[in-house]
Formats: sequence, C-alpha cells, structure tokens
Amino acid sequence: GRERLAASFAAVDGHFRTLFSRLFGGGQAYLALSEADDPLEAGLEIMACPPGKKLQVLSLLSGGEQVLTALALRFAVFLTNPAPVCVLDEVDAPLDDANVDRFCSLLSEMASYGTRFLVITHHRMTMARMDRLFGVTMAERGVSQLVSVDLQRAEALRETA
Amino acid sequence: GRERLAASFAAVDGHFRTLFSRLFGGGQAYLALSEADDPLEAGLEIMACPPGKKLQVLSLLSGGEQVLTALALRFAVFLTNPAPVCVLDEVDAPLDDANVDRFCSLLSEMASYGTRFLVITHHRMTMARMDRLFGVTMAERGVSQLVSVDLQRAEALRETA
Amino acid sequence: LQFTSLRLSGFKSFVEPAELVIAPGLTGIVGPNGCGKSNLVEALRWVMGESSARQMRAGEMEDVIFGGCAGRPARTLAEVTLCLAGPRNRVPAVLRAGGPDRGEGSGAAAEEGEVELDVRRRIERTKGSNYRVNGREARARDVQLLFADAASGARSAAMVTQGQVTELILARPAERRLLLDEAA
Amino acid sequence: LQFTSLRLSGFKSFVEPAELVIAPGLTGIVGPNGCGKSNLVEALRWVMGESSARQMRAGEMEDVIFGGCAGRPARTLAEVTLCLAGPRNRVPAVLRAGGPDRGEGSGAAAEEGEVELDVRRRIERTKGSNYRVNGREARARDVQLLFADAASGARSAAMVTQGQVTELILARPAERRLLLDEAA
Ligand SMILES: Nc1ncnc2c1ncn2[C@@H]1O[C@H](COP(=O)(O)OP(=O)(O)OP(=O)(O)O)[C@@H](O)[C@H]1O
Ligand SMILES: Nc1ncnc2c1ncn2[C@@H]1O[C@H](COP(=O)(O)OP(=O)(O)OP(=O)(O)O)[C@@H](O)[C@H]1O
Ligand SMILES: [Mg+2]
Ligand SMILES: [Mg+2]
Repeated sequence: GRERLAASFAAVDGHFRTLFSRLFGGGQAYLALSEADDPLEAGLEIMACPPGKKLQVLSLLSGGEQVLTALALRFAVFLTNPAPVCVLDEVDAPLDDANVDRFCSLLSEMASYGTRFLVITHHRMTMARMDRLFGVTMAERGVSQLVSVDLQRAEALRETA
Repeated sequence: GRERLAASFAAVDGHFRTLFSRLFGGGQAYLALSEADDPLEAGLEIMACPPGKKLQVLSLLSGGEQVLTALALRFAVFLTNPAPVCVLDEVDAPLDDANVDRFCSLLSEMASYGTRFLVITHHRMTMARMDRLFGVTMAERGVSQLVSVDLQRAEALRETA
Repeated sequence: LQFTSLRLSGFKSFVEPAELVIAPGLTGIVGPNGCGKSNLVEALRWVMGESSARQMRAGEMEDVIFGGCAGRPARTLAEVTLCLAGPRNRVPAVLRAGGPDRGEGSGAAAEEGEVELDVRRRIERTKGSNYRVNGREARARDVQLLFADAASGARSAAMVTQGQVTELILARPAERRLLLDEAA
Repeated sequence: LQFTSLRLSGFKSFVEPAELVIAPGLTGIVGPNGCGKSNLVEALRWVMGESSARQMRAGEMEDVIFGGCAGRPARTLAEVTLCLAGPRNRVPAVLRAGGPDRGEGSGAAAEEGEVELDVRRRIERTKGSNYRVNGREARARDVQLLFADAASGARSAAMVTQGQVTELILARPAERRLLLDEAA
C-alpha cells in the first residue's frame, strides 16, 4: 500500500524532472506530495522553474508553460508503464513553435522505443514532424471520412470547413 | 429585479443567435434559462446546431465548436453594453482557419463601431488580419520588452523562445 | 502486444466504414473543427472498454450510434474493431481461442507463438453492447483486463483526451493525485 | 471614453518601462510562451481596479512587483498608467479636477469639453497600493466606478482572459449564468 505508492511517486518524479528539462530546453521542476501524513490522502503539487526564471507553483506559470509542464507529468506517468499506443488530442494548441519542436522530438524518441503515437493537431509544425498524416473530412455535412494526406494537402485540408 | 433580468436575457439571446450564425457561417443556436421558476436562480443552458448538424447541448459539440459558441455568447453579452476596449487572450487556440477567418471578420466589424481590440494570439491567420502587431520578447531571460513588428518579423518572433 | 488498425462503422459521425491503420512512429490526424477527429479517439477508447457514456460525450451509450443528419437517416447499429498482434502469452487465456495463430504446435511452443486478435464491440439500439474477440463472444471485463495488462486502456496515461491537460492544471492537489493514480 | 495607451514599469516581468499604444481597430500581441503577453493584460485589469490577487495569478498583491531574475534584483515598486480621453461629462466629478482640459470656460460649456485622464496605480512592498488620477489622489472605488460606467472594468465582458472561455464551457448551468451576470 503505502510503500508501493511512495515508490511509484519516486519513479514518476524521476521521469518528470528529466522530461521537464527536455521539453523546456533547460530549467528544473519537481513534484511534491503534500497536506497529509498518509500519502494515500496527499495532494500532488507541482513546482516548476522554466529556464532563467524563478521556481514557482504551477498556477503562477504562463498558459503555455503550464501545458508543457502538465505534459511532462503525463508522460512521466506514461513512462513508468509504457503502452503500445499513445493518443494525444490537440495537446499542443497553446504551445509556441520552439516548444512544439522539443515536444515532437520527445515523441520521436518515445516512438523509437516501440510506442505508436496518434497525434491530433491543428499546429503546422507538429504536422511537419509526423511520419504520416491522415485527414478527417466532412465533404458531406455530418458524415466523416478518413483520407490519407501529404503535408501540402494537409495545409489545404485544415483551412476548409 | 426579475423583469430586468428577463429583458437582459432576451437581449443577450438575440445577439447570441445572430453572432452564432455569423461565426459558424450558418446553423442556429439559442439560450435557455432552466431549472428554477425564479430566474434569479436559474441556470443558463446553451443549445447549438452547427451548419448541417443536429441541435445539441453545448457539451456534445466538438472542442472547437464549443469555443466558437462560447465566444458568440461572450460577445453577445459585450454587445448589450459595448466598451471602448476589448481584450482577448488566446481565445483562438483551438479554432481552424475557416473559423478564425470568420472570427476576425466579426472583430473588424465590431471595431468599426468604435471598440479598440487587443488580441493576443499564436495563430498565424489572426496575425495576418490585425491592423498592427506588437511583439513581446524576453531577449534577456525574465525581462519582457514590447516591440513593434510587421507580419514577417512576427513569424520569426513566435518561433524563438 | 501491438495495435495495428482501427475500423469503425456507424460510430458517431463515421456512418460509412472507415479504417485507420496504426503504423509505427508518429501518425498525425488533421482536419477542420467538428469533422470527427475526437470521435476517432472516442471509438478507440470505446472498443477498449470505456463504460461511461458521459466520458464519450453522450447522454447514454446508445448515443454513439450515428444519429442521422441532413439527407441520411439514423442508424440502429455501431461497430468498432481494433486489430492487435503480439506474443500469445500476453493474451489472457480466455480470449485466446478462436483466432488466426502464427504459432505452431501446442504446449510450451504454442505459448510462444504470435497471435492476431480482432477485438470488436458492437452496440444496437435498445439491445446494449457486446464484445467479440476473433469472432467469439467475450465479456467486457476480459477485454478491459487485456488492455489493462498492456498498460493501455480507455483511461490510462496513454490516452490524453481533448481538455484533459487543462483538467490536470486546474485540479486541486488532491484531485490531481487521483487523476494520476487512475492513469498509473 | 476611449483608452489611448498603457504604460507599465516594474510590473511582473516588465521591469523596464514599456508603453503599449492602444490605437483604433485591431491590435495583435504576439510572442513565445512565457514572454509576458498575459502580464500585459493583467496590468490593464490591475490599473482598472482588480482587487483580487488570485485573479492576477499572485499569492498576494505585492507579488505583481518585479520579483527579480538571474542578473537583476527584485524591485520594491510597480506602477501602471492608463491614459484615457473623452467627453468631460463621462468622468465622475470627483476624478475630473486637476487634468489637462481641451474644453474652455466653465458651467455648461465646461461640461462639454474633452478631457484627458491619466489613471495611475502604484504598489510598494509593505505599503500597499494607491491611485492617482491626473496626479491627484483617488480612491480605488472611484476608479472602479469610472470604468464600470464605461462598461469596461477588470471583470467585464470586455476582458476575456486566458482560459476564461474554457471556464464558461465547463461551468454548470447555474455557474454559467453567474459568470455572465458578473460580466454584464
Ligand atoms: N451519434 C452521432 N451521430 C452523428 N454525428 C455525431 C454523433 N455524435 C457526435 N456527432 C458529431 O460529431 C462532431 C464532433 O466531432 P469531433 O468532436 O470528433 O470533432 P473534432 O474533429 O475533434 O473537432 P475539433 O477540432 O473542434 O476538436 C459533432 O459535430 C457532432 O455533431
Ligand atoms: N512578479 C514577477 N516578477 C518577475 N517575473 C514574473 C512575475 N510574475 C510573473 N512573472 C513571469 O512572467 C511570466 C508569465 O508571463 P505571461 O503569463 O504573460 O506569458 P505569456 O506570454 O502569456 O505566455 P503564454 O503564451 O504561454 O500564455 C512567467 O514566466 C513568470 O515567471
Ligand atoms: Mg476534437
Ligand atoms: Mg498567456
């Protein structure tokens, strides 16, 4: 019970620290269990310091910094027990191009260990970093179709409704 | 008290129906007060039907459709008492280019009645539709600077961290 | 265990049969707002055993069946099939029988072969949903266990649904820990 | 009443003085994550009278003062000035005195002139914040009323902060109505 939770927390924290620095290109972060002697009732607090800034609790970071930090945490949990497929639905929406670039590099690395990724996105840079693209269209209103696309066609596809 | 609320609800609903069709390029939507005989304790439910689809409660729409519908509601409230300045912080993040295009056209029209807009965005199409652009940089880490930019420079600005 | 493809028919806006090949590496899925991208994700979570209609953006589970649109009547049936391939010993015994088997023989050798599994979930109006694995009836519980063993599953850390990252950021510390426990 | 410019110094990451000209039409603000765009929005809401530190992503209101970074010590003072211009009769009498006045004479004619207002809010560590309008001390309440009359204000429908649209979508029906009441 309690030991297993402490061990899994340590594993997640370890991955989280590494992933945070990879996604931000620097800086540091860590997880903290708080507010209860019994870890089974504790809360999870996230402390983060993007490169060149001050260490702060998650809620004081910028919108994009919060998302990137939360992704580091999700992937940290994922890495403690990797699955054959990982699906990401528009997680890159508030990220700038530099952060998206590091995010895609991390995905490529995790994919090299065997996980297949399905990445739903509106972000042009993410599209450019994919190994292949599928488009979902509604040529007939209310009816979805799946089509294979190349990058140029994707640019056109996302611009028509 | 109650009459004033009913009147303001009707005004907001009227604007909302018009704005929804403008932002979606069709379809219809309406607001519904629910769950209480006393309108002062009622809840606000949003029913929406994007073009060619079925009328549904807001929670059953797609992510981007939900955001566009919620924007129609925010602007509907705004129009019942327009202000000299309106600030929008990254509201266009989950919208595709066709929806962003209609969104920017609506902003232009509201601006023509005298409201000055400050639009914070990562979206390239939104940048292209602005009358002018300012960039915020952190050339020195942790220190923000405001600079005037043209569209080409904006492309470079948002890609460096 | 590896996922190889997802096929759906009559599921939400995918009234026509569609197949998504799940190849190695990074596969991007793009398209305008409301065209069906998240519906694909929900189809995958549904066939893996998601039992809450609310988690599927539906009032009741029947609502995932194509509900009709201008020019097309509603359907009465929705079906999603997930194709898997992997070592025989990664599959719970109760689900193993009945499928194409690249392994040979029996006993220990049979435990080492490769096997292909079609996990199919179907729902019909007023009749509820049922599962078949390689054509043979299976219980929802067994299917959920299969995916749990593979560290995947409708609510595992491997499925980041639209808005879930925001939920994690806004959660209070105690809720956040629960979210991670659920995923872990 | 029209807003013409926003000046800030020592406010959050804007340790150096900066000026944002608020011109007619659509002004876009761009830049990488964490560079300070939302800080600009918060500066505007702050000078308009936002009184909750939590709404400013701060533990206490003093936290909006530049807190230092690698190579720069923290500041002890933050200041934001919002410049307005408009008809004299749109400004509450208590705030009108003391400023440059493009109108002439007194009485009814003076009521019709154009006036320019500098609304300045300043906060110092351990000393709290105070307001000056055209150099003259003003109460927070009067400043808030000025903006409320102009249908703007830190929490009006005119200020859509990052994440507020999501909040509206996720809110329960009763909360949603309250959100709109607050804005209206
Ligand atoms: N049972 C159903 N029958 C028919 N159409 C449905 C059904 N359920 C949902 N839909 C439609 O599917 C659409 C939602 O698609 P989805 O959420 O996959 O969009 P999306 O591509 O993810 O868009 P976004 O980029 O905005 O997130 C809605 O427009 C809805 O009307
Ligand atoms: N008092 C302060 N002193 C110095 N820096 C601060 C202070 N308060 C906040 N910051 C910094 O300002 C940054 C937040 O900036 P802001 O939220 O404006 O970013 P943003 O440009 O909106 O980014 P995004 O695109 O991710 O939303 C944080 O990195 C934070 O460290
Ligand atoms: Mg979606
Ligand atoms: Mg921001």
